[in-house]
Amino acid sequence: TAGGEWCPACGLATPVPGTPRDALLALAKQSILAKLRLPARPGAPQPPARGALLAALRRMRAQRSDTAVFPPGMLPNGAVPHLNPGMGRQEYEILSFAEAGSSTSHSVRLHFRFSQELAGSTEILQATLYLFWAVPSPGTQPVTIRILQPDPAGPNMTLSSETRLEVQRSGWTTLDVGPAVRSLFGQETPRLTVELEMPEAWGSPLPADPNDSHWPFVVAQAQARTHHRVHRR
Amino acid sequence: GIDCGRDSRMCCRQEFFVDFKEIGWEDWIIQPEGYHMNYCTGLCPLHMAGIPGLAASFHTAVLNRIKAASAAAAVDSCCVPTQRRPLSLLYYDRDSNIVKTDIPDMIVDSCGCT
Repeated sequence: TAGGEWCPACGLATPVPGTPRDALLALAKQSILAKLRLPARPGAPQPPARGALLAALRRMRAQRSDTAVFPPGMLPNGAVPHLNPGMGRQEYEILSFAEAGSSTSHSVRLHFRFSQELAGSTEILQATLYLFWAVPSPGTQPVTIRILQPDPAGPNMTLSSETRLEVQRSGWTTLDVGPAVRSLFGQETPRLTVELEMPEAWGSPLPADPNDSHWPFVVAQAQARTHHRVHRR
Repeated sequence: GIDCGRDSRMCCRQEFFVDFKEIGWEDWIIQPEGYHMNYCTGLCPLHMAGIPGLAASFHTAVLNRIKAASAAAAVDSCCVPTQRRPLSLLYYDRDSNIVKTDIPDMIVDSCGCT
């Protein structure tokens, strides 16, 4: 504030009238980065393909409207959602697209990375994996989805959970990966690894063209962790 | 509260808009296009303590007279935000995930004297 007063009531430096614009711009940057818990602005992003992004947003809205159809406060099964214990805490919605990992003729690994800043300062409320199956021929086909965790003892991966599906036709499938992402958020490099195993005839579930709108993605909801609060008596 | 004019001296809200293009942040912040970093500035003489800007009611005017007359406690009063709202941000994090969050209390809507 260049000698401006420090306002005791609101804990904010009171900009002295006539403060140079650059100083105010620097204050704006610092304020946003601090609130997002970012040490510095992220580098130039690699945006997802437009088709994949639009498809993901449509799926997310469709998922959300399913719950909106029911009276406020009532879930489809009649249960009343628990009130968010962290009412008033800053919430985040994260959309993460898959990175293709190693693959064989009948399996492929997908990686979903989460930033350390978010992982270190938030807790996961829920996380959902969206997968699109392009079934080449009619009939029911077995598919296996494995959630893998990094093995603390070595470079390998350990099986965290396994889900078997019977896929009858092309379409989207969703899978709750909340527990897996929740446990990741306590680790050094939060990266979710998903292994898909399909019938040999299908080939890879990943679209050949990355611009394809059926790229797998994860949607996670998180909220700021509570810091240790000191209550003044 | 009132918004600062060119020659405002009393406590008021000074508007200040940061265009993310201007600071080169438009590549990682998807929405919005800028941030209203308004702030409070101006004097808070004793008789205006507790006033959100200028008095509007007879009751407040009488109260002011009493306070101005009783200069017993020459205590400074601060021009501070009295109303704020969240800043909704949609941005890319460093893994190019898309993140949406509402940062509470980031935009000052009105100012007043403590």
